[in-house]
Amino acid sequence: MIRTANLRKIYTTDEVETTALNNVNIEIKQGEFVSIMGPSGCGKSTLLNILGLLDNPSDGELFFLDNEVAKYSERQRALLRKENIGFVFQSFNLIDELTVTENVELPLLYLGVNTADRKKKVTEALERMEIMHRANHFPQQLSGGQQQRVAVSRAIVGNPKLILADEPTGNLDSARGDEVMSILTGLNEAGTTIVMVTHSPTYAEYGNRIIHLFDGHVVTENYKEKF
Amino acid sequence: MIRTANLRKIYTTDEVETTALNNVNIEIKQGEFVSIMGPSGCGKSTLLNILGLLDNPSDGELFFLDNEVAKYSERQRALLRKENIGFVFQSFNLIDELTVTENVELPLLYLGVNTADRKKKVTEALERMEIMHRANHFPQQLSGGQQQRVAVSRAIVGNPKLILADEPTGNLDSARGDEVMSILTGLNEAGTTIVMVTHSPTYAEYGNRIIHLFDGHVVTENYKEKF
Ligand SMILES: Nc1ncnc2c1ncn2[C@@H]1O[C@H](COP(=O)(O)OP(=O)(O)OP(=O)(O)O)[C@@H](O)[C@H]1O
Ligand SMILES: Nc1ncnc2c1ncn2[C@@H]1O[C@H](COP(=O)(O)OP(=O)(O)OP(=O)(O)O)[C@@H](O)[C@H]1O
Ligand SMILES: [Mg+2]
Ligand SMILES: [Mg+2]
Repeated sequence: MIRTANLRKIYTTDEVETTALNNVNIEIKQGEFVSIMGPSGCGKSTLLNILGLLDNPSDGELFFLDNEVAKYSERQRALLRKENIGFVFQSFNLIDELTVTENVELPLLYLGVNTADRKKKVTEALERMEIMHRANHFPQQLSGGQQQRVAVSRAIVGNPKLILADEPTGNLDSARGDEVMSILTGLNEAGTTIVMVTHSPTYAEYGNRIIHLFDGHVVTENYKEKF
Repeated sequence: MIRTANLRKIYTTDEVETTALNNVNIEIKQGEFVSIMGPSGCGKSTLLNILGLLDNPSDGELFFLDNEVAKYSERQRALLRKENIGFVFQSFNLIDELTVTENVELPLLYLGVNTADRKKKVTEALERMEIMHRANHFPQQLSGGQQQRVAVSRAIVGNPKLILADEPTGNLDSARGDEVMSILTGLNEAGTTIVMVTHSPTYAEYGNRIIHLFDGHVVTENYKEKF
């Protein structure tokens, strides 16, 4: 599904150059559930943004579904992204001017799904996340945890091949957090590949493998027999 | 310090009326450290926004430092807020166009602190939160956890009488989370009153009391002998 070779990402500002990722070599196979952990600022979101084709690496190679994409343009990346990837952003990235329904519907519009099917799939996703009662609210009218559940609904509504989730339970109490994890596990058992960043050791264990990042490089990987 | 009497908050949108808080009667004494817990959407942030004079209740009374403030105007509330309260928002609310230093400096500008003292206090707060190396970055150039540490720095820089913190460790790994808690505990021991919303049972225990909310009302309060 995804493979990186000596991946590097360097951010430059007027003052300083930050190496967010340094020689990262990982492979994520179709159908895996991989967790990523590491201290604040170690490069987890940066890695997820690159794996999700939202940003280009500074150096190195990135293979996505057998294409080498490290130097793809935004247009080329957008096409691959819309057809294959669902994303839960760490800061939700909901569109304030759109209602909950319209936010969750967006991925289906890109896929050209018709109105009746869109309505059905959106309702299904909102009910699954128990946020249907807020369907006509705007993001600013929701609590932090409710916004996070809308973000997860949007990521799963198009039934993508790959879900990239950046701390999908960060704003949730443990009951809601467990619900999100059981939904992700269910999707993974049905064949969806999942890469999840988390600070929770308990939730990291849901994956069949944990990649630990530190200061921009992979320090260890823990395997369970599953793969 | 703060007392509420039959506090209610109702949000109305075109479609529906939501009672976010219903007959909340709580008192927070000077020097206490109180935690608030409850499921997603139960009214924690709404309560903190009202206690922090950022929003007016729909009904009931609110006493802040012996003033009855439920019907105060925004101007009156802003004055009391700027002089007494430090706030850590659940969604950070950092100003994107300002650097980390300028964001943290803001409360001191409102208090009329001179340039030299501002610089000294800002440096102290950033060093305490181990984020000094990002002083000239903009919020968009920081990781989620780094933004959260900036938000905590801004809340403590003016040494306010009261700190209201809405999940101050939500985006942090356990090491950084523990650091924030030890800073809050230190401030509390020096006399700062703290009200903290958290989903973490471990961190909730740092308070001398835990208020549990459910569907907009207080269901239980757990006391330790301290007060
Ligand atoms: N501006 C608003 N307009 C309408 N309803 C709102 C608004 N803000 C919050 N609500 C509703 O009020 C209720 C309480 O929200 P609040 O943000 O206080 O929850 P919370 O306990 O902080 O939850 P979380 O743990 O998810 O952050 C929720 O049901 C939410 O949908
Ligand atoms: N746009 C940017 N410009 C400059 N530096 C950046 C930018 N975005 C991130 N960084 C830096 O790159 C490093 C990695 O950031 P990243 O967001 O990937 O961390 P993270 O592991 O997700 O942390 P957290 O757990 O706090 O979310 C950080 O040191 C951060 O300051
Ligand atoms: Mg991150
Ligand atoms: Mg909240």
